[in-house]
Amino acid sequence: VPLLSPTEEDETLADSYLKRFYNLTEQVGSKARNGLFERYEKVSEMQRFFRLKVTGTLDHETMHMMKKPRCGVPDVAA
Amino acid sequence: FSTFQNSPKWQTNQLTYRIVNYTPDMSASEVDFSIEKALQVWAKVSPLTFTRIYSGNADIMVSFGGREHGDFYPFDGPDGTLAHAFAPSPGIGGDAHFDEDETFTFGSSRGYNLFMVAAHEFGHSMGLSHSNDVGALMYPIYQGYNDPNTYVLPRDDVNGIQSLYGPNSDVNPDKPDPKPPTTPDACDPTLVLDAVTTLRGEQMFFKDRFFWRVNSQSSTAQQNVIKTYWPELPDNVDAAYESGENYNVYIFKGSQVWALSGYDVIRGYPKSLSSLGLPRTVRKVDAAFYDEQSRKTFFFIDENYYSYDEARKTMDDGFPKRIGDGFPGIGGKVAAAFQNQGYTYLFKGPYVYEFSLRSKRLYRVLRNSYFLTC
Repeated sequence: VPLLSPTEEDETLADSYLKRFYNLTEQVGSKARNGLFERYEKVSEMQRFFRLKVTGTLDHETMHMMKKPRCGVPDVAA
Repeated sequence: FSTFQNSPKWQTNQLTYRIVNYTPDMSASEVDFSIEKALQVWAKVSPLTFTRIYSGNADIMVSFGGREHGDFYPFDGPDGTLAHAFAPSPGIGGDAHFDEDETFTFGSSRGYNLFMVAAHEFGHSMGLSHSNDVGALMYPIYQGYNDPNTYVLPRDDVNGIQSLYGPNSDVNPDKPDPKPPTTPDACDPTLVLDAVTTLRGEQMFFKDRFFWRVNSQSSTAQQNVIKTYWPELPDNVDAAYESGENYNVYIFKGSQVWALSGYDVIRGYPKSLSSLGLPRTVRKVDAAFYDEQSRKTFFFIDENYYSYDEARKTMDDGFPKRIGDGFPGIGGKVAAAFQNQGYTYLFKGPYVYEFSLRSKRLYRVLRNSYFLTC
């Protein structure tokens, strides 16, 4: 089946989700590349927690999980 | 289970709570009842007690608020985040906040059941963090409605709260509480499945209140709670199959059958088994599968099976037959069945029998782990 890239809306939702629940930090300018790596790591961390296939990317299953109603407490201990 | 960093916990077992305000979604008495029952979930299995106060500062302050509500952790409007709570500490510690933009409910109707949301949040109030056990109350995703009067805290959560506070020493040994439910493990060699079906290219394996999804692109079986996908479906289903005629999935429990179109239950269901043409004496279907070649569905009931013509929507004449007559080498009852890549798989106990319907030959005896990779 064709693999669909995440939409801009998905990317925004994912960043908001990862900041809220996985301590993703805002990185801009020369640090932006580190930011991409950090997001890969945070997505992987989330996928491990929910026992999804660990891809580090915003695949269908990961986005589906991010859209489910949930508790607002982060999954990683603050 | 997991606890917060440094495992904060209350230094006393006698805690107080106060309901600061109410949601307009429910009556005040329904909110009171839901909150009290949610706290009792934890009190039943620990030495903790909860006393309600009506003014001043309580250890656990319960409130409803929307968006920015005074704690620098704003809510996000409808859906998404439903509530949050703070780990034990003085001041805001232990407090539970519910997003007023949600629709909270007392029963099982559409919306979020306040009892279930509150019971989860109070786990945080006691010092538990999120669990990655999909069956645990402390799993971060909303898991649907449970009856507050019969809800039994899962084993993972019992282990969590007792790791902080110990067990409840007041439990009457003559009237022990119901055994905490555990989450089935795909790797358990003794696992006996309830039902198996395909759903639009995926395979679904049902057990208790859970099901595993397996698709060809994923190497792992993803475990889910049935009610998070289909709130109307019962737990502990008996049988399931996907019709090759209309691609609906039919789920059986007792004398009823539900029809699913993707993730929606089709209006008008559940129906009785007799609506399929099964005799009224049939009280339960053990297993079912659709045969692509003959376009028939086979229903396994005790030691017999029936053939159902999907195109004509009638039972075939000459049935029931003994399972061993149609499936030589397979005796007794079948627990679950489905077809994959032209083979028929019949599940009995922890074993799977790979069978060819054309040659009527049994090819292999496998373990559940053949499909539920773990």
